[in-house]
Amino acid sequence: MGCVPSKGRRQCPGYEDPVFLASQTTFSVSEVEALFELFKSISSSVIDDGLINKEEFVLALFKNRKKENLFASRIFDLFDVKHKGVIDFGDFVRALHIFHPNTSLEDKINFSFRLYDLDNTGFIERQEVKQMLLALLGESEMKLADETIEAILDKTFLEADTNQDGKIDLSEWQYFVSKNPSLLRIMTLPYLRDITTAFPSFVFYSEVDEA
Amino acid sequence: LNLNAFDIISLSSGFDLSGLFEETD
Repeated sequence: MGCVPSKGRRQCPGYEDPVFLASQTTFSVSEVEALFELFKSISSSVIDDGLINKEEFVLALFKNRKKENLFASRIFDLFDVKHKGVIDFGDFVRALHIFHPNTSLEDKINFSFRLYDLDNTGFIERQEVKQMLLALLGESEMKLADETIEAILDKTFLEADTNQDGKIDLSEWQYFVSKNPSLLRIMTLPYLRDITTAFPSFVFYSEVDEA
Repeated sequence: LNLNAFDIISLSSGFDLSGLFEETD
């Protein structure tokens, strides 16, 4: 099973033509092919079926398959656009494209909004932000009094929720992020700029003459 | 504490995808 080269073509569930994926994303054809090497490695780490399940995703992130993590789980769910419980190669490339240094700020802002909108209502609500703060505190074993957490939430929603309706909509988020650009730091992965250097073996399997 | 909640949340290791690119060879 898994992803195997066959007559120069790769047999893999959800595999898409690198030329097509490059046309839809910031990546060059060579970069898409290099990402396939990364994808193969992650998707075969637990079950060699050519798809990344949540356990494999967490294992790749933390090198620890048992770790439960709200944030990693949320990222996985956004990568899994077809809601199949697995990430195929096309999902993987299109999602990572958002994290490319050259991808537009607008795309990054929109993705980050969805990241924090845990229940997909189209709004970032106070209880969602509190849930994430508590998860982070649990992850780091850091302790903060509930009054401190509420004070942080008050301050945040005072700044971000400009119409003061208790929730942050996309336009409020866009404005808030423009005043706090450091919030987008997590949306850019410098590794993606050098992906062909990091995974040079793609050259041996390349299906195109030029990239 | 001068940080907003999102500054704090973005420190989570789960939002840092760098791990995907490490130790994969």
